Amino acid sequence: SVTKRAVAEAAQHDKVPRPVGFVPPPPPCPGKILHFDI
Amino acid sequence: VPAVPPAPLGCDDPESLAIAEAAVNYINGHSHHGYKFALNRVEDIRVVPQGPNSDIIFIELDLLETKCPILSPTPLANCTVRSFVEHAVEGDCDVKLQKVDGTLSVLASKCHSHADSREDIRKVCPDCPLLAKMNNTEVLGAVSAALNDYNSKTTDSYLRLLEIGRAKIQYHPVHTVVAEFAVGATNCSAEEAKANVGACQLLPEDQSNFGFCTAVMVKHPSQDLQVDCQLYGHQVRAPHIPLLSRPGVTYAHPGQDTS
Repeated sequence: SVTKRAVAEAAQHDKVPRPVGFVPPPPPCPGKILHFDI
Repeated sequence: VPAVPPAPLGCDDPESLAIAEAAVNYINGHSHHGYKFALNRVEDIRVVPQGPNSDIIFIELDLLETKCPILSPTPLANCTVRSFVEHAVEGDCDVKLQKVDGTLSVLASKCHSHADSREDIRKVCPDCPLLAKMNNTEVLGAVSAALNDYNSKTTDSYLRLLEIGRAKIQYHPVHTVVAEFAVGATNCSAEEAKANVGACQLLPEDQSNFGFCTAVMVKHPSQDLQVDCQLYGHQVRAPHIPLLSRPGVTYAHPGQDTS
């Protein structure tokens, strides 16, 4: 059978306990809007 | 042990913004239609290493039209982005660049521009006039009348219409047409044109002199026409590479007179 291990690994990371007040880094993309959203 | 791949470049990283700036400058420098674009957001960026100090970069950009005509010598930094209520126009661009030894060069670029949806603007500003279609007969009539009026009063070169940039029609409380259009100087004076306008051709590339006009035609309850044109003088521009898909009317021959 075919398993998607890469995704599973990521999911496991999500279950790692985070220190209080931990703020995950912003996603690399898309970037912030400089003027307004159209 | 395999080498650890570099962390992906973030869209807001300084390096990404520098790449985006190079791409926007290339797009503005190689387009001859419409208005200058400014960066609104880096949508995505991907770096594909090609070897030591050599990368191929794919960047997706969200741009916004500014008030500066594309042929204007005004630096982009001094160009104001057209506001949301003025019926902004967005550009979606995919650009491929190469970075060799730190030097960036654009390999390919493809852009698609579109005006904001009328419904979005109506929600925010119900009474704001919206962009008219470029081939709207009222708009064409107003542009033609304005350019003829300008040529009848100028002592300089006879100007020909290149293209209409944008136009709006307001019906209440005053029926008004506002249009912006690009013009090109010809080899005739306005006086000579009165005798034989057909002989007036756009100046050759090495002497070209383009400009931009804004016309306001009040149609009801009173009638008034105001037109203001600004010529840029001769400029050397990069060769025109059609990058943008342009909705509306395209003129088969630049300088085709609409009168």
